[in-house]
Amino acid sequence: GGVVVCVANQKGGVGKTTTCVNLAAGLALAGHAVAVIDLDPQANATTGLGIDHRTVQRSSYDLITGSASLEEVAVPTRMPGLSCVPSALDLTGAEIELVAAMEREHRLAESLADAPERYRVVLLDCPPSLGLLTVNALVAARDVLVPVQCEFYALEAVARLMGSAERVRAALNPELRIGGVVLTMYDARTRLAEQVALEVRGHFGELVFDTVVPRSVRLSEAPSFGEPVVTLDPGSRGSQAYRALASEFAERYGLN
Amino acid sequence: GGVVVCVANQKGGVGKTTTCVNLAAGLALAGHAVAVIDLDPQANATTGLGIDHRTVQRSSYDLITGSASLEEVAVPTRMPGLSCVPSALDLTGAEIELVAAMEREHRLAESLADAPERYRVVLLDCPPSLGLLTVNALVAARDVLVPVQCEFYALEAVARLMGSAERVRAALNPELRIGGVVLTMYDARTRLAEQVALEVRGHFGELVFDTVVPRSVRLSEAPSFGEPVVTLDPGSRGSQAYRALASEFAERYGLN
Ligand SMILES: Nc1ncnc2c1ncn2[C@@H]1O[C@H](COP(=O)(O)OP(=O)(O)OP(=O)(O)O)[C@@H](O)[C@H]1O
Ligand SMILES: Nc1ncnc2c1ncn2[C@@H]1O[C@H](COP(=O)(O)OP(=O)(O)OP(=O)(O)O)[C@@H](O)[C@H]1O
Ligand SMILES: [Mg+2]
Ligand SMILES: [Mg+2]
Repeated sequence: GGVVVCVANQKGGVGKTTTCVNLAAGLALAGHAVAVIDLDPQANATTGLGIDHRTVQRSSYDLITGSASLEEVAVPTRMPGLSCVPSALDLTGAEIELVAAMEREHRLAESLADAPERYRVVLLDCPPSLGLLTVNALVAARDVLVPVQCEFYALEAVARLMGSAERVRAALNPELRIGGVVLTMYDARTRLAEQVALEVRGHFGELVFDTVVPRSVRLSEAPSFGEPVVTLDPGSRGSQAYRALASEFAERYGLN
Repeated sequence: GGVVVCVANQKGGVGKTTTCVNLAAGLALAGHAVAVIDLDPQANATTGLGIDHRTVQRSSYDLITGSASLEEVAVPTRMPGLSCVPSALDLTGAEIELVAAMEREHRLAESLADAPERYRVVLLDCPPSLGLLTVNALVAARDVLVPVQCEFYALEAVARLMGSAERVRAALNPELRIGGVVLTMYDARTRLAEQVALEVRGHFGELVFDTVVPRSVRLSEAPSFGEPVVTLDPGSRGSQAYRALASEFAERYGLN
């Protein structure tokens, strides 16, 4: 069966969406059946995969509220083997609506019960917060993948995220593990990036993927084309990094 | 009297905290009495101003819940004329606690009623979401200042933020205006930055500050020293940009 992995970090702008979109695309290129579920009301993963969030009929909101099944909400992307559950603006209200709901932290997990039969890998793209959408993702997932931008504020955020993941594991999802840590936006010209990388590897050891994603302009340009960089510009450093990350991920999860 | 300005953008990592900390420092250097209120549970503005959020006794949480006054929670920073209301971890639960509270959107506005008498400028640093903390900030402020990172996803976020600000203006705070838009992390080597800047200026015209903040490594290093870049490294491009922004801001708000 497949694995559901939550891509989370409450620090904003660290590369959660870029990692979801490009890691998923890299895995699909290698022949695996993959889905990206966009749990961010900003709908960036939806846009990054070439879907217009304004025309979306059903969304991750329907999945979380239980009014539609995974099969009904998933749509194909331009890449064979890669599906997406898009986000839409109605997700904004979901967190406040969920506060008073029964089993509010388990709604997504229930809707994704059959996901491992449909897909080899499901990636959950989370918004930059530790609210009910991210908690739902942490409960629904077996693993959490943490992108860490090689900057000071992002480093500080990791301890708090690990604390939240531990609280979810203890109270709501005993299976939850740290699946891995990915260093992103590594700028080789700065000492800060090197210091952050050393500190993260010192703290998380083997959990940190060998692949480090460099800062690369093509990565930030790809979303405007609605295409993952791994297909838009296969020769770019950003693409090579995410292809390498995909094969390391496949190795670690025994996908081959 | 002074002015309360909310620095907001639900897109993560666009430079909200960096703008709060360095604009405030630039204004304080010019002799104005300024306060930064950190409304983000991540407490980045608190750290960026040299305060250890782990040792904080009272925080913005007390301000929002009304259990302490502005005078009681504000602490001095290393810079004369610049005070900070620090954030602490208890702010994480505030959003859920506020959902059921009376006047939940007005709590901060009530606590800041005397702020314009105490400070010439108060900057509210918001978390990357449109939840109750940011809504409280939009209700408490007269103006909203929007940092826009010169990247594609960040551009998409602006329309949604303006929609939220308009809803707050119509329902909760009729005084709320768009005070200005600041272009951040402008990388002159990329066409994308130029395209985003053109689009933002085309759409917001005069509201966009002339000062554009370039991408600059010193800006991302400064938080690790707990000091704004304008004092840490006055000659750096980041510092020059925020000093220029501060004088443009002072001009626009008639502070001189
Ligand atoms: N390695 C990289 N090199 C250059 N730019 C990058 C890289 N990774 C991401 N970006 C760009 O940086 C910005 C932030 O990345 P992204 O949106 O993926 O982060 P995020 O964590 O999903 O943000 P949010 O917290 O808002 O959800 C985007 O504009 C993206 O295109
Ligand atoms: N002009 C700049 N040049 C280079 N780095 C910058 C610049 N402005 C901010 N940074 C760095 O980019 C990262 C994001 O900036 P910052 O934390 O201020 O954004 P934010 O919008 O407050 O993020 P969040 O959404 O998490 O609150 C930080 O590591 C910061 O040090
Ligand atoms: Mg994202
Ligand atoms: Mg911030």
